This record gives sequence, C-alpha cells and structure tokens, in this order.
Amino acid sequence: IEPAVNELIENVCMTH
Amino acid sequence: PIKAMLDPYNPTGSTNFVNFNTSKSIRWETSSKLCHINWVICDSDWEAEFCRVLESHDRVRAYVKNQGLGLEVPYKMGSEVRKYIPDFVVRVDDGHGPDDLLNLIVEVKGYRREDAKDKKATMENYWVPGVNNLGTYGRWAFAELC
Repeated sequence: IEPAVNELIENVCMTH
Repeated sequence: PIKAMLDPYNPTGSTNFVNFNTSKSIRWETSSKLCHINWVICDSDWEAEFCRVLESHDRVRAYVKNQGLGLEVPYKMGSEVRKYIPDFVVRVDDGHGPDDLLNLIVEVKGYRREDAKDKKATMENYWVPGVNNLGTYGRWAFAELC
C-alpha cells in the first residue's frame, strides 16, 4: 500500500 | 458554477465532537500530533495500514477517519438517492503552505462494487467542485485507493 499512497499524494499535489 | 448546499443547521462539522461506541476489533491508535481522535476504527486491515503510511508521510499534516463526523455526500444510483460516507479526510501540504492545506478525501477500496463509479463521479463532478467554488472551506480533492 505504501507506494500506492505515495503515488496518490504526489499525484494530487501535482494536479492541485 | 456548481456550488455546494451546506447543511443549514450544522454547516461545519468538527472532530471535537466525535464520540461513539463500537464492537469492531480492528483499530489503529492514532498519533496525537496528526489526529484529533484517538482511535481509527477500521473496516479492513488495509485501513490500518493506510493510517500507518499516512503517519509516516512527510506531506501529511492531519487526518481523520470519517466516522461519527457527519461528512455525508448525497448521490444518485439510477433514480435512487443514496448517501455516500467517505473513509478518510487527509490534510496535505501540497506546496501552498501551512495555511492553505489541501483537504484530500480518500476512499480505501478493498474491492470495487457497482456503486463505486457513481460515488466517484459524484465526488469529482459535483461535490469537490461545489465545495471548492464556495471558497470558504479551503481546497478539496478526492482520491480512490484501490
């Protein structure tokens, strides 16, 4: 789950 | 533009007033630095693992499991009106500084039921733009963790 959460947060940080 | 309709009686909820009983055994004791509520009652082991990762993530400033908090999203499945209760709210520092954190709603999915796409579409097309357009509740986003 850890890479998935990192990816999730990085993605929202980039798009917002 | 789409604007959110707030609950007229109780427009702003607070973790300050969350208190409930449960018989569920999967739970995560939260860090008081990151969560106002001392326990996360988990629907699955994934949720406890999610809490562990959130607490070690350097961008996370605060989080809460949305249980007993009253954050509900009305949505339609076909012609039927339902309520969607998202799993978590995570406050993330996404580079706008500590006074303008991103409020990220996270759905932790063990498996994806038929209603999942209606919930996601409602969040992305109505709820998130609606709340963001109000401008008075900060910035919000939605993510589904499958």
